[in-house]
Order: sequence, then C-alpha cells, then structure tokens
Amino acid sequence: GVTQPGVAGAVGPMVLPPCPGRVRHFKV
Amino acid sequence: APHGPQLTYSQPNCDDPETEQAALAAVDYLNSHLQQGYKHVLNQIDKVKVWPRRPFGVIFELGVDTLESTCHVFDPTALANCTVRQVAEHAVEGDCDFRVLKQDGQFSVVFAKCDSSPDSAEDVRKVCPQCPLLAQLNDTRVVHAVEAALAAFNVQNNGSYFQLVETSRAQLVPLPPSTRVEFAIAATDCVAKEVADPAKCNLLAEKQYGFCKATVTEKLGGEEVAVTCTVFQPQPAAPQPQPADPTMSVLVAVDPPGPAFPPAGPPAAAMVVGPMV
Repeated sequence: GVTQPGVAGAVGPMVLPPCPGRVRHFKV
Repeated sequence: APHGPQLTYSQPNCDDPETEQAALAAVDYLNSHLQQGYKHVLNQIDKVKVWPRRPFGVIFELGVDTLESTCHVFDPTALANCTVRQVAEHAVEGDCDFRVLKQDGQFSVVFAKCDSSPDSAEDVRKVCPQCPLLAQLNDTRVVHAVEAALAAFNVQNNGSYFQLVETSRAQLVPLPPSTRVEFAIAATDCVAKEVADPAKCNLLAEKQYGFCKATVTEKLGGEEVAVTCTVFQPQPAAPQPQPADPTMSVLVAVDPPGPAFPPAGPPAAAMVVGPMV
C-alpha cells in the first residue's frame, strides 16, 4: 500500500504555561 | 476609593527570577517565624500576581508549595545546608499563601498563611513498602520513647538538666520492634546530676535549645535507648543563632518507664506561623 506523506505542522518556539513553576525537589 | 484607573495586576512567569526572589524571601520569613517543627524549603511556585502598590512598590501575591527539611527550627544551620526530607522518610508538604512587598529593591512579607500535611501512606508505600510511617505523637510508645531518651540524655549530661520542648516526629518500626523519635529540648536552671523534682526546674532566661534523635528498641527484659542530642548555643534577646555545639551522644540500656515530662506538642504536620500583618 502506498500512503500519502503527512503534512508537517508548523514548528515554532515552545511556549510554556507561566504557572505553576518548576518542581525543585519532588511533588507530594 | 480609588482615583483614576483601576489597579490591575500582571501575571509574570512563576519561574521569573524576581518572582523566585519574592518566594525565597517569603520562605525565609516563614522559617524565621516557625516556633516548632522543621524548617521548610521552597519546592514550587504555584501562582503569582503582581499588583501595583501606592504610593510606591509592588505586591507579589504568591501561592507556594514547600517541603519539610530535616533541620529543626531551633537548629541554626543555614537553610541552604538543610536537606529535604525524602518520601521514604514520610515527607511533609507545606501549602502557603504570601503577599510580599517589593519596595526600593527590598522584599518584605506583609501576609503569610501556611498549612502543612504529611504525604499519603500510599505515596510512601509506592517508594518504600517497608518504611515506617509517621506515628501519632500522643501514642503511648512514642511518649515513652521520648521520656526514656531524654532521661538517658540527662543521666549522661554533666551540665544543665534539659526539659522537653516538643516531640517533632515519630515512627514505629516493626522489625526490630522499636520506636524512632525526634524531639526538641531546652536547658533549665537545674543541674542534670542533682535534679530531684524536674517540675521545679525553670527554663533559662537565655534560651538554650537542643534537638535529639532517639531509637528505643524493645529487648528481652528491658529496652535499649540510643539517643543523640545536639545542643545549640544559647540565644540572646535578638535571635541570631551561632553554629552548633559538638554533638553529644549516649547509648545506654534503661529499664522502663522513665520519669514524667511535659506533654508533647502538636503533630509534626501542624505548622505555626508567627504574627500575621
């Protein structure tokens, strides 16, 4: 079978949500 | 009544350096006002809003998660040198709301409210199925272990008689059957070797605190008490504690029960913060 190549999505800078921030140790 | 445009807040990134500075100032404030239990370290900034403040400065409104360290609040060790209590030791989390004023480059806490709670038994079991969980501080085995350990410490102590200030945490270990306790102590005006009635001893005006870890192991016909206490330098009126004294350790066999001491404080999970503004 022959498949159509997928359409690549636009690649841009990854935007992280502003909050919550990073976990410094571990999450309880 | 506000004049002109309404005050609006901004929402910077929780990991923004200025937000982190505000959170660290808030955690320092928390630790300097805790009167029992252990110092806490910053774990995660949950939320932040920054409000303009009249006439000058800004207010950081913060939601902050903390974790209990292994340093007791009486321990003068700098927070940076305190280790976080691990999940296997049954970690304790703090959940705090702070408002921190930044003015002229200085941070000052204007509101603080924290609750703390131990990790769930399930979480501890996932990491370490055999690890003992935190025990109730009023459990008779815990109360006895603290009494026996403090008595053993005082017997070996050539200086002041030390009184119990609080029981900070406890664990019941199934094998070998033993009780692990941690508790805070304070020096009194009695001499340890001469004390007849501990109830008549008074805490020194210049408070001298200590922190002890002990294991009381059940043995045939008695028990073994292993206790290690660190006594900190006396605290003058302004609480600027200095590095700790050498650690004192004793390992003795003691027949139960030991003498009676003041009751233990509330559970380790209770966190008391000083005056709120």
